Amino acid sequence: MRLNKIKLAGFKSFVDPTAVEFPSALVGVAGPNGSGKSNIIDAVRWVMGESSAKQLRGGRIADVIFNGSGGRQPLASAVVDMVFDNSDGRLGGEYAGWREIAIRRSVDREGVSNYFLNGTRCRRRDIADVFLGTGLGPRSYAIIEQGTISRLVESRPEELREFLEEAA
Amino acid sequence: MRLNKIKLAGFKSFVDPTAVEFPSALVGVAGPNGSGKSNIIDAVRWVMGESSAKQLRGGRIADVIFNGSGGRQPLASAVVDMVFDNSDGRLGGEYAGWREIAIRRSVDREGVSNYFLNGTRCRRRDIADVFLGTGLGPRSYAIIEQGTISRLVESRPEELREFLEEAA
Amino acid sequence: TRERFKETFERVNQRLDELFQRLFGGGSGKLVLTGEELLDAGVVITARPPGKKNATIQMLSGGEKALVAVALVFAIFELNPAPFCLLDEVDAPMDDANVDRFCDLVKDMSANTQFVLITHNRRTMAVCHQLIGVTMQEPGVSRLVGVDVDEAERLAVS
Amino acid sequence: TRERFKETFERVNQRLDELFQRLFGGGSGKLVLTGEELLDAGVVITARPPGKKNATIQMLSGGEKALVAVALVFAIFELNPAPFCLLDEVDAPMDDANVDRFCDLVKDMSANTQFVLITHNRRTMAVCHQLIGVTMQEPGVSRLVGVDVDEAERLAVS
Ligand SMILES: Nc1ncnc2c1ncn2[C@@H]1O[C@H](COP(=O)(O)OP(=O)(O)OP(=O)(O)O)[C@@H](O)[C@H]1O
Ligand SMILES: Nc1ncnc2c1ncn2[C@@H]1O[C@H](COP(=O)(O)OP(=O)(O)OP(=O)(O)O)[C@@H](O)[C@H]1O
Ligand SMILES: [Mg+2]
Ligand SMILES: [Mg+2]
Repeated sequence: MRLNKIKLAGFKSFVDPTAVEFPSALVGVAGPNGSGKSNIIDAVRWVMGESSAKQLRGGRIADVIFNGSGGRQPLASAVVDMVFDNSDGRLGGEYAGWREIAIRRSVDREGVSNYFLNGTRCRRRDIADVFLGTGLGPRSYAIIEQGTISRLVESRPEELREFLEEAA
Repeated sequence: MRLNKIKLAGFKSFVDPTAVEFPSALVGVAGPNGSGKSNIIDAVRWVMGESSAKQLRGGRIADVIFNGSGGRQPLASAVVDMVFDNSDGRLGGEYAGWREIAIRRSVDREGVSNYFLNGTRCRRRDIADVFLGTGLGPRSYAIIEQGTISRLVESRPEELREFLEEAA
Repeated sequence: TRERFKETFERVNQRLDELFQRLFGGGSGKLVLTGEELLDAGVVITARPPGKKNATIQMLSGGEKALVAVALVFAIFELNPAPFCLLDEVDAPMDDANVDRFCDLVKDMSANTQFVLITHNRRTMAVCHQLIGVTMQEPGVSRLVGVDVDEAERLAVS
Repeated sequence: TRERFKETFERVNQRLDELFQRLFGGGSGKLVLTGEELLDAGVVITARPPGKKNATIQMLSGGEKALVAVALVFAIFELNPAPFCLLDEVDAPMDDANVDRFCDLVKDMSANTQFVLITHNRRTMAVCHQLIGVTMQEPGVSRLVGVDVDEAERLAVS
């Protein structure tokens, strides 16, 4: 299972529809401060079901929608698609047969989210089920946010234990 | 008032007596990870009276004493001297007349600290008095520890208020 | 679940030590249980950088902590390898020698796992197969540009 | 003390905005009181990087937050200028363009205040009048070496 691309439209500073392709196993992302690099990671965690605004550096869940800039008006909604190549059948359960898996999430200004799985509307739970057993998810240890790498080893003994249990 | 030099002996990784001179107004400190750069900043805060082991990245106050390494035995005590050029009389109170001010702190394995001002034993309070009104001190906003620069702006509104009041 | 935890603990511990030695070029890193009772004991990490005595995590430097954390994440990761791994400027506190060791490790692991590395460090950019540039030529609006390492470095300057 | 706080608040606020514009190359940064009552209201920071809308500190990027924090520290600093300022790797999250603006500012301020900057960044090393190298040639034992910028960069690699 490989991550093929992420498409963002109206998500944070990605006001225009933008496709981020990941053509190989080792992809670097570079650019000036404040240009939108960490917003891409927020988009991945958001489309996988992240529900806390604070974890997405916002105050309300609708803060992920493009808020306007010097020359652009705020938008009314945000959409992110994430497309996987599942030709190895790694994604389990009823989806193992799908060669490609696309998950989509959209949100409007009232904070109402809709989830889609290969084009069909579904619930948030269904997205979580897709990733069950793969170690992936909105708070997966496979996603290290900026400035948090050392926090892991500084956590209290019972937190470190929980972390290990989650991975078992 | 200018900081002339800091002398460390047995303080953390500075097992051999080491004098760090600050000959100009803009001095850089560079070196590999774990080589002892941040330990110099800890030495400055410690000699100015820092009393919390946790703030010095230790468990007990005696953890600032050289603990041994692959080839060296642990030491029994640690001493740090800090020497200022006070020819502008900036350091206030009874010390304004002194051209040079040297503060010293030593500690033994029982955690007993001794403070000295220009060679004469004094109390911790006396050291604090020397810096009164200069903005300096073990937790001064003029000393930014590694990894804490962003914590300042992320603090709660009442904390930010206290920070301003301290500076007033 | 006691058996399961014990097995996880031991496997991660072994892998942690191997990755620690690789990232630090020696020494050792270990997980230690804080209590007798397997089912509710806490877990702490002890680290011994090469040539130094055993230290608690607190006493380590900024760069050393980042390396230990990477070793732990990758040790857990290998137990249950997620298909991709996103790292946001984890190389920021590292000096060049440690960045090189980190990049070597990531290069090896990218045989089984897909990595996306956000970085300002030229050395890390250089080991990536592809580089994605993110800019805000129009203020407040993020856009992608294709870049090579030299351009990416210039991009970070613009 | 109400008068005193008000005066401090206003002076820091003005200086914060000037330093913000200098570090970001435009935009504006401001302190805002969270309540009516001067004596117990909290204080928050709002920031507007050039070309962007007003943002809360939370929404800023890692590098942007570090710049705002430097502007605030220096604004407070100038109110009650301590004789020296020690900064431990505050430039780590900054890209090269922001490091250059930060260094320019520090160079100017070093006319009145002594700065000691711990850094891994070659650009920051280059503006320092003197460089102190710290090594552990003997493992676990810190020692100083005199270095120039090229040597310091190599030192960080050793
Ligand atoms: N809802 C939104 N609408 C418009 N812009 C937004 C929104 N949310 C965040 N932003 C902008 O995104 C920027 C932050 O982007 P991000 O954190 O991805 O930067 P970065 O490239 O990671 O930078 P750094 O190198 O400093 O970490 C902020 O300046 C903020 O103004
Ligand atoms: N009491 C002690 N005795 C001996 N060594 C100590 C003592 N306390 C700390 N150390 C050592 O000092 C080292 C940390 O040094 P320091 O934090 O100054 O590194 P640094 O140069 O700032 O590195 P970085 O660039 O990663 O921030 C640790 O590796 C630790 O082993
Ligand atoms: Mg970022
Ligand atoms: Mg350090």
